[in-house]
Amino acid sequence: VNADDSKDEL
Amino acid sequence: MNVFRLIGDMSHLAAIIILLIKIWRSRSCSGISGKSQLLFTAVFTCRYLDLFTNFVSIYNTTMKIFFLASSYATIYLIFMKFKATYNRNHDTFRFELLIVVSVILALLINHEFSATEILWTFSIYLEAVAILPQLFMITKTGEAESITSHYLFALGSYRGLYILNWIYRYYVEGHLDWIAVLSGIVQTGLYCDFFYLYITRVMKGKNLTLPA
Repeated sequence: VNADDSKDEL
Repeated sequence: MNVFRLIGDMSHLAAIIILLIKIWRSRSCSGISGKSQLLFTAVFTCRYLDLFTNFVSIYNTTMKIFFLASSYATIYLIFMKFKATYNRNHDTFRFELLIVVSVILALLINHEFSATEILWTFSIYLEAVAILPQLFMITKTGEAESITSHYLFALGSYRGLYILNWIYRYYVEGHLDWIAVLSGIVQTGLYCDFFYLYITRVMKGKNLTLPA
C-alpha cells in the first residue's frame, strides 16, 4: 500500500 | 473520485449541517453528546494537518476547511453559547479510553512510523469509535429527537458509502488500504442497531425510543 493513496479521501 | 465517495461525502456534509441547524434553530444542544463532538474535532484536526503540506484538489481543500470550521463551531455552540442546554449528566461515556486505545493502536499499526502518518492513523481509529459517547447517551436516555436521528443516519451512512467506494477502488484502481477499510467496517458496524431502529421507527414517522 502506498500510504499517500488514501490521503485524497476525507 | 467515484459516485460512492461523492454521495458519502455529501452525506457527511449533510450530517454536519443538520446538526448545526438543529442546535441553532432550537437554541439548544439537548440530546447531543459534547464528547462525541470533541472527538470528531480531534479527528478532523489530526487528519487535516496535511492542508498545509499536501494539496490534492480544490474540492479536497474546501471540504477539509469546512469540516474543520464546522466542528469547531459545533464545539463552541455546545460548550459556550448554549452550554446551559448541554445534558452533561447524561454524557458520561469515558471517552478518554477511546483516545488512549487509538493512540496505542496508531503507534503499533500504521503504514509508516512518521508523525503525520501516525496522526492520520490515529484519526482513522478514533473516528471509528467517536460516535460511542453519542450512542451511549441515547441508550441512557432511551430516546432521541427525530432531527438527532436524521443526523446520526446521515453520519452513519457516510462511512458505509465509503466501504462501497473502497470496494470500487480495489477492483478499478487496485487500491486497498486495510487500516481505512477495517476501521470503516467497525465504524459502520457500530451504527447497525441504530440503523435498524431508524428504518423501523423514524422512517415510519415514529419517535426513536429504545425498546424497554
